Amino acid sequence: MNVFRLTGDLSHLVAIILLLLKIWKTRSCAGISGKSQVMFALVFTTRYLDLFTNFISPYNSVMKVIYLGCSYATVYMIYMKFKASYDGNHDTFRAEFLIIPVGGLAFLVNHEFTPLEILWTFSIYLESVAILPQLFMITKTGEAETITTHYLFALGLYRALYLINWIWRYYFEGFFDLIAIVAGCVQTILYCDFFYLYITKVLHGKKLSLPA
Amino acid sequence: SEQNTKKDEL
Repeated sequence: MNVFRLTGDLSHLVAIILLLLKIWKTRSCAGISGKSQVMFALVFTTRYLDLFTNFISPYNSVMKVIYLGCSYATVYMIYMKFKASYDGNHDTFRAEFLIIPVGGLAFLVNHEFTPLEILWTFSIYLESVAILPQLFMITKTGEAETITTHYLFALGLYRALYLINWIWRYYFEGFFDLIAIVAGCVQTILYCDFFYLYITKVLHGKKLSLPA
Repeated sequence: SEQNTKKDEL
């Protein structure tokens, strides 16, 4: 494991825990897209089915369990515990417009036509676009709480660090996975506009708000 | 193999 992969994983972990803590501490999930969070739970569920079939390392298993647990806890907080604060009126992105095409693509373009491999591919494709309802929600309301922008930055940074990890692995291990790389590029590109706003506004102490 | 290497990522 190289340093980019490790910091990528840690950045992902920070993002997930930051969101969970924010909701827990404020007792509110206002401004958070439940649809994005349900899709992330679906991403982890379909990707980590190999927890039961393929042991890699204690690190690998522990991280998978943490990601899964936090992801389900987040969905539980949004749709059950703090349901009253959920901003459903602004969370209007049609999730089926992502899930159905992504499912079709996973059937057509995969490494191996087996159930586990198709589900893994589905999770990679879905992850690349799962943030869209959240970004759409911010565009719609025109603003985001600063802590939410820190969450988004850490989440976007994770895949960007994975991209560097894949370049590293290609040079030093001769390893590459085209499905993960293409989806990872798409995923990172979706955050570019947000990264720009984060760096020019949030890091200068301003709240992220979009012009009306 | 490629499959095994791939699955070590999260």
